[in-house]
Amino acid sequence: KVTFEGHQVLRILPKDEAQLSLIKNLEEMIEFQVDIWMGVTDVSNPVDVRVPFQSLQFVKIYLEAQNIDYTIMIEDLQVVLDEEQEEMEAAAR
Amino acid sequence: LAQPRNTDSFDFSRYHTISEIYSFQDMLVAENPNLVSKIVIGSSYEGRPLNVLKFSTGGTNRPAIWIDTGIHSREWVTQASGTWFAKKIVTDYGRDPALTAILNKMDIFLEIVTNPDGFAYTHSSNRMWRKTRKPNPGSSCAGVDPNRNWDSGFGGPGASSNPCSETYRGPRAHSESEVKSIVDFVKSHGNFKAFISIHSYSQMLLYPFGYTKTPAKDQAELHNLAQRAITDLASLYGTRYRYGSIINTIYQASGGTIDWTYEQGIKYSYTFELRDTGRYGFILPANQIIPTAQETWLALMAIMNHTYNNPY
Repeated sequence: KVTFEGHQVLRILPKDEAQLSLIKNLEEMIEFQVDIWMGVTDVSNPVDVRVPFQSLQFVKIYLEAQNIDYTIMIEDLQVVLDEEQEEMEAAAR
Repeated sequence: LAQPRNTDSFDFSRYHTISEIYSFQDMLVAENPNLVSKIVIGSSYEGRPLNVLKFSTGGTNRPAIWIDTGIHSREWVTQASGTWFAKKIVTDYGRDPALTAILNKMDIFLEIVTNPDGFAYTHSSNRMWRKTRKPNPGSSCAGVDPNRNWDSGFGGPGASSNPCSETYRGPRAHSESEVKSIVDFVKSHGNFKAFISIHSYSQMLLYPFGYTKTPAKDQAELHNLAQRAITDLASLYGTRYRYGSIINTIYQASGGTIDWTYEQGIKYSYTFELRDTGRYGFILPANQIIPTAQETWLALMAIMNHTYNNPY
């Protein structure tokens, strides 16, 4: 089973078109294996990206260097998934 | 584990496995033989049945409405909402005048687990899986994005040719049996008047096109109906939706489901992106399943009512 310890979901808040294309570039950097949860649309809408633990530092440096605002929507994805699984099993019982 | 003995004791407020949903479907059919039947329109790559529930009060090849959920397997709130919709239809028929009128003249087809291999995989191996599960020759990455595999702008910008991408379009249009089965069914039926494909998340109601900026010829009507539908949706819990054509509201996406259905002449073609309400994304807590399904139902009823009142 694939697990997601340390994966974070970042909610990125693009300020302008230039930042939108920088975020698009991030999507294309497949070596960092970012998983687009909610893709780039327009400036007023957030972009949600799941970032594997091993890419987190780079991605955050990339965003901060470009002065792109973001918040951490999910601190540790595996924790949330474990809760979801436990809830399913408890409810089934 | 305790299995519900009937659909009244089925727990709609939690997420279920594929076998639990399939047995729910069989129970619903058994409990409502004069209203619900199950049609298997094909099978997935791994051989799972593609079950479609047909809600019909008679007639032959009546004008019909299609609703599907779960084409992207990780969007669990959609399969859960589809299960709730199925029960809602049998509960409200004969009670709700609007739904009763619709079902006295039209059929409703509901495919709850539209990507069963992917859905089973999210339970067994990878909760984040979105695509189908067919291996891609020459690549270590499996799966095709079933919402990029339709023969509508297929292969254009807005889909990837890389099998490892989440938006991989597949080797050719309709290469995925999960897609081809719907294509064949819709074509053989030939009398669908509305087609609604349900995704999550980002709270949007979208209509064609995604692959081209050319407006749909019915754009004005589709836009107005979308506005009414999201207003009805918001009336319950205040969930705010955006609406518009796919390409103008989110991004360019080629090979999409409702672009194909619209080009088949099914005017009322819509895609929903259900809630997140702020911070859960695809891991929407189970306690939001029923509120999500309830609010979405109001929008679905707006679209189904309009379809019923505007035959074409």
